[in-house]
Amino acid sequence: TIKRPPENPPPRPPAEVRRKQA
Amino acid sequence: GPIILQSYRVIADYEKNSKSELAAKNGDVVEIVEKSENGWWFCQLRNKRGWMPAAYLEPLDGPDESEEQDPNYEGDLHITTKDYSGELDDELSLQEGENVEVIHKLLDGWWVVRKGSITGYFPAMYLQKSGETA
Repeated sequence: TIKRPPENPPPRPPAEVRRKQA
Repeated sequence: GPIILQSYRVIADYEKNSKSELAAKNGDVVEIVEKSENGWWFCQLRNKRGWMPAAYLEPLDGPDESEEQDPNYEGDLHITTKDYSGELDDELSLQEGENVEVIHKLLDGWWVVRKGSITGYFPAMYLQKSGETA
């Protein structure tokens, strides 16, 4: 299988996760 | 023998934005085939395979800090390989070819970098180790 990752950076963590980390 | 894949729980719904990605719902359990340092992980969900953002996944056995590297406050020299304009206020905007110091390599592919006196997140995907002094 050819597994090429997407060309764009992955999204930042979902908003609810960022709030939990803060 | 059989290859045992690590299982991770999806922590928020994820819609795919390109063909090679994998869509999943909050609470799905995926198996990790490959972890890329740029924050995209190749996952398997039932009979489907594709890339998912590591930031949307957590290990089944609770938070996994063992793989996370410690910050390096001295900074690891890298060069930016692409222009990037920060979208959130904790991100840096840099042009291609700028020298930066990587302070913390996070598994989600968003690294903490320092440019002069400014520090913020930048996509690991657009960073290359420079190995040269700035």
